[in-house]
Amino acid sequence: TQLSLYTSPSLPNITLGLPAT
Amino acid sequence: DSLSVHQLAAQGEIAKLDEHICKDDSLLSKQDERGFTPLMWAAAFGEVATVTYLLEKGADPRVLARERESALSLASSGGYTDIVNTLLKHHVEINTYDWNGGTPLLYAVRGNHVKCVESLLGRGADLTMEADSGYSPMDLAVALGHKKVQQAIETHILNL
Repeated sequence: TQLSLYTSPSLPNITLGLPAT
Repeated sequence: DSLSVHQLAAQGEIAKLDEHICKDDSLLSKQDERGFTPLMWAAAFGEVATVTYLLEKGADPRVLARERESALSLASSGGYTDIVNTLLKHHVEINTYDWNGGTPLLYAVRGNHVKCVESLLGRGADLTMEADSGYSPMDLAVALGHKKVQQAIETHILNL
């Protein structure tokens, strides 16, 4: 049986593709 | 048996994790190639019981990974309020910032995790710290249309 492996933890970018306010 | 302690932590396999750690307690603080500890993996995947187990075994919740990610920022990003509260009880630094300028509060806001936001604010998270993109927690809540988060921040400010 194949082991299910979790992918490495990650944090999202805090951008919206918009200029910062 | 071939799973790393990091994978076991992510999967909440406490019994297997305990076997490994009892044989070699240095595994408790082992960092993977990105600097993540078993505690960070458990926090990132919402494994509350595993987080509690690792802390009881003496895992250090204040360790930062290579890009300054913390167990608290990972739990906040995932919206795991129980883990956030457990880590805060262990006196972790609440306002760590990382490669992204991200703080636990900013990640909780981004993910629309109202209860996490309330916990972090209740414990004194800094509302003025901005991400590298220039967004404060309030800016971000408004920009993303997360109205309940916005309301939680406003209520907190009014109560100050």
